[in-house]
Amino acid sequence: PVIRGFSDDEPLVIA
Amino acid sequence: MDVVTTSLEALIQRATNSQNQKPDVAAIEAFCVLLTKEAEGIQIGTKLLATHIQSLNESEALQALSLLDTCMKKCGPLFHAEVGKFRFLNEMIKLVSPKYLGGRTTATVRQKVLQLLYAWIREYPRELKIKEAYEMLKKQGVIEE
Repeated sequence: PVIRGFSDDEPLVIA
Repeated sequence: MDVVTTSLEALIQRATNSQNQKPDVAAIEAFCVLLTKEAEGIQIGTKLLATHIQSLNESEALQALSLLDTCMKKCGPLFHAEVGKFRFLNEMIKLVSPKYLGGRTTATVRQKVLQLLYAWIREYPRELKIKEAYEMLKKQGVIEE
């Protein structure tokens, strides 16, 4: 599962 | 390949070379200057840093992490903003996460990654995603407080 990212960025990877 | 990329690539190779007996200050300085002086320098520089911190060679990885921290200190808010994106932070997370590269990363490198994130939360409070990444690592049990 990933946390939704913001514009010009990617979602946060879940460790 | 454009001249900025090749120059930044040559400089980071020198600055993180596992044969270095001591920091190659000239290469480190030149990398920081070129990174801030050239258009796209920050994007190219952060991509190169993300690659080198994941080196299988511990000395290279540690020198790349030190170079990263030096750039944070010297290269200003535009650099902080680029490192403060999940796109870059994810590459650091992968080094400490057993789901990704944590299993093949030495304890020294994993510890340095966590130390940097912890320090940056205080030094660069405007970069909210750094804190978000750190909190996630705590929540996932990668960091025991």
